[in-house]
Amino acid sequence: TVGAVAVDSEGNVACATSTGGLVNKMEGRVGDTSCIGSGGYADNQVGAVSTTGHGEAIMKVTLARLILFHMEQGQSVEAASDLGLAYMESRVGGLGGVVTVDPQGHWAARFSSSQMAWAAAQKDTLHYGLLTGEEFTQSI
Amino acid sequence: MFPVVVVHGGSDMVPKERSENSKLGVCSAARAGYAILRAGGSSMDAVVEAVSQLENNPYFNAGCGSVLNIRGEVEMDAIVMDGKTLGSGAVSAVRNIANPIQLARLVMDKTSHVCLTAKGANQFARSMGVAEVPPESLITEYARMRWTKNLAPGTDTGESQMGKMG
Repeated sequence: TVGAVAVDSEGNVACATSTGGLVNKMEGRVGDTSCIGSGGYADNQVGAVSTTGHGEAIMKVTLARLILFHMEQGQSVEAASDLGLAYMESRVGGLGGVVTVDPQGHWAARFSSSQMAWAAAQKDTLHYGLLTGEEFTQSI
Repeated sequence: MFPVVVVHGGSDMVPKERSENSKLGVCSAARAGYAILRAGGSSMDAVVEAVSQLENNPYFNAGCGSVLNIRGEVEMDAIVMDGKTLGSGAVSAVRNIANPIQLARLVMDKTSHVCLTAKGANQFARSMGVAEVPPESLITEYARMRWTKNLAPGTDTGESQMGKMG
């Protein structure tokens, strides 16, 4: 799975997510990616999220919208992302990862799985990583 | 407020020999999305460009490089959402399309629907003039190897999927 979220200079947020699905999936199986609120969600009043991971688990907790709910309640992008992922793991045993932004340009790349390739570009600096806790930076 | 784009690949285990290309891929996609933002482009244009680049990168499970279903075929899903209007568009189980994310955006921009699936999605693609590509062009050797491995005698396909990420 791949995805992206962004905030532009006018404060508009957007998300995009795309996937080939699960290895050897049943023909016709559709996961979280194309389901609004699960594979992604964007609302200028809150923020935007794109997700990856256990598709069926993500759908059961509507992970993207759940994270934005936590942000509506005052949580930061990072805390809301962690709360959503933790709830999914404890409630339905699913692992995954997300990228999240709010309209002010705060961003997070968080995952409960062991790995997720991610990168963020802001203020002419590129941040990226793969393993938990890993973050490299370079000038754009 | 500073414009920002954040991109991700899958949360599955990335084999060591593929990890460097995965990192390079997300960095390149983020740069492409950021270039659009820096030029005054919209967040929607930025995320579609970033994801299109990742779909074209065979190191990721989307577009070219997608995993195979039980029949050894590629079926892809994609979604876009615009935070300004809450407009969204999606496609599911679509085949033979190089960039499903761009088709999802067309669903958002050109129809009153939220999601089109399978043959209907492909029919919509044709009506929009989106070129279909040969199925083999989306299949990598790595995807075929994983598919074959999961077909091995004694492999419980359902069980083998349980620990894998989409």
